[in-house]
Amino acid sequence: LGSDLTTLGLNLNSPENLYPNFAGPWAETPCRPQDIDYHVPQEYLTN
Amino acid sequence: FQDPPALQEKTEVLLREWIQMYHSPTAGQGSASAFQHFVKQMNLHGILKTDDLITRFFRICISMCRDLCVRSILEQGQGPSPTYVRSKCFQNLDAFVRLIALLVKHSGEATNPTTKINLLNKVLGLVCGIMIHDIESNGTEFQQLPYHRILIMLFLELNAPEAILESINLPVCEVLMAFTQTLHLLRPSKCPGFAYAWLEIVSHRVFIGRMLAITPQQKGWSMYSMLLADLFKFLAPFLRNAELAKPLTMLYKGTLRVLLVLLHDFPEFLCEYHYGFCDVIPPNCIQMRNLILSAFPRNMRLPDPFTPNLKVDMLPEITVSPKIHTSVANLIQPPEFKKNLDSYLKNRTPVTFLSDMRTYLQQVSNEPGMHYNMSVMNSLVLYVGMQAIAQINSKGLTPSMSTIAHSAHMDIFQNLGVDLDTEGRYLFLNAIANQLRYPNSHTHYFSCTLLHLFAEANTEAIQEQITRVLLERLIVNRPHPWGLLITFIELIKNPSFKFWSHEFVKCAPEIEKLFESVARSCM
Amino acid sequence: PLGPAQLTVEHELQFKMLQAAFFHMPHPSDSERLRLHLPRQPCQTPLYYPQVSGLDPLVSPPMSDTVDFFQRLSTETLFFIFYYMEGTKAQYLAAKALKKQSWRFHTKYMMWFQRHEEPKAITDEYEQGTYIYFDYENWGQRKKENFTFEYRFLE
Repeated sequence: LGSDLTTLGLNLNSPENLYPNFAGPWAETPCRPQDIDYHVPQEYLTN
Repeated sequence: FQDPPALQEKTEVLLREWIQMYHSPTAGQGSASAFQHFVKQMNLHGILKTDDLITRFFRICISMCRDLCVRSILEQGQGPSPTYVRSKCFQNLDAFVRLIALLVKHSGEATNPTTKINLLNKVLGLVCGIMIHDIESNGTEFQQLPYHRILIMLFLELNAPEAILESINLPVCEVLMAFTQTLHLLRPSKCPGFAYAWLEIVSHRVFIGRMLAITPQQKGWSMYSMLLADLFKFLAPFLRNAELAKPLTMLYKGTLRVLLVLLHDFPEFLCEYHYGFCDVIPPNCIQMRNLILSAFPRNMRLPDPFTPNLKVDMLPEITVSPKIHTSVANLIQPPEFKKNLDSYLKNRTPVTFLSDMRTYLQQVSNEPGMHYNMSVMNSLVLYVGMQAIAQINSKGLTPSMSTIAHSAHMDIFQNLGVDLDTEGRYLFLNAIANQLRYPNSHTHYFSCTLLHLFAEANTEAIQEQITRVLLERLIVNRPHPWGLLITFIELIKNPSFKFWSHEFVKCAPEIEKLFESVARSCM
Repeated sequence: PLGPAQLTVEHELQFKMLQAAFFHMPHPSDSERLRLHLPRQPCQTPLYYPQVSGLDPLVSPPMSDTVDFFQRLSTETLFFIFYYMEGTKAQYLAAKALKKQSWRFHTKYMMWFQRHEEPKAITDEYEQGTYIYFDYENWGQRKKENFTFEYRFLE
């Protein structure tokens, strides 16, 4: 009964916190590095 | 709204101008130089002259952005990809949000946060008002995207780890409070059409990070718990009925994901607010409740509940009472009930208290399954239990099968066990089972209480129901709370309960098989 | 024993609104800054493309958000990530990896430079020498003779 919560796309064995890469309640997979906004030095914003 | 003549046109011109400035290469870092020019424009047009004008300006801007976005979405029907439509909408929405953030950051004196927070609250209030009006007038045609984008991007703007935010004394907690209040006003039961976007915002990694990790002294925890409770309250009536339609399954699944992140990253938060959550989660929503009850502090090592001869009463943690952020005593209503309860606990009077209890617990509703006030039941059980523990401790003892018996507290529990009908007893036993969590004084006391009720029960029906309540929590997928496991294992292992001699253990072959498989795994 | 609970008219209405919203669910990109070059539309790549074995093609390989992982990427890939995924953690990690390969970012030219030989003159303000730089407009590495690398512009 209920569902297998390990199939919801979250790495429950991760030694790191999950929330920094959490892609949202509807996402099947966590964020990739290119999905996460990051405050890089202003000089890096070349576009 | 009786806007002054031409304000609509003027605002439109200004907004267009700002969006252009925002996107121009000369906008400067964080659009600082564009903002400097634009503020002059605003002054020129007298927008900043009065509070009222600022309000009207923002209201018109929000409505324009919303109209523009909804029109693009509706046009999308014919062709361009959702990505294209989104990026087009976001070009305008993000520019507008940047303007709001800059005005908030730079309004009033740099060192005085009041003006800034007032402006933020004003804008958030306008977003709420316009959205709710939008929902009322458009019903199922409502589009959440513009509001979702404005709220989340404004939050990200105002929570950027920029030194300027710290230095201009924009207190993070006030910003969190403003957003919490807004999200509470837009909670799913008020704006169901916004529920998915709402949960997306509430579970956003930056939002969770601010609320639960970064803000000092856990000042965000109670706010976050209120928002979670809002979600549970919306889901509750639907979750009461096992058949979930797809839209609800999606929301439920999303909720489980968020709870899993909280269980993994912030177990202490779930531990400390579990009571409030269990109060609004329907009793039949077992796995989700188990998830919350399974949380335990990260610095705690839980002994394997299946260890043979585990001496639970030797664990040091069982003398420590768990942190709870609900004042249970206040939840016992009406006040007269509480008064009588306290006097009965103190000196067993009024003698009619035990027989009166049931009337206080029942609520006027002849709907099946709604005859009792679950919240009062929960608060009664935990309050009596906490009083019992305090009394036992005051005698220099700790809760055990012998120290919990023969007390006014146990009289109350035994009376509830005998006097209530099946529905009432189910809620009563659930209230106890909700305290079977990680090793602490509540878990230990209520574990002993449940086993004591089983041993002292004068009818097999009570024993069967105790077993059912435990079993239904065990046969769902993981996780299972530690206290639940050790209680059940004790029940089936300890010969003094003669568990296997009861008829209900053999009432059906699959039940018998189930018990044997559970027994095998722990004996 | 509680049995199902009756849904009120209000609940029915709530459900109807929720159901309508279900047909235009939020997209993860709704809560993230606009991506100029690579919008968040991971496209299904055909299964015969090289995949990290055993992993779902949409999931990035394990530990891929660490500097070590980025350090194993080619220099071209790092430049690609740096210029096409700006403002993201990937850009940040690419910059870190490039620095570990002795690349330095020159803010005035907004380019990455790497020493090609020991500089002829080194003072505490600048170095003079021959450098490799990455020209992101022509997308290639170039050599620059007698270049003065001013620390003032060293990010």
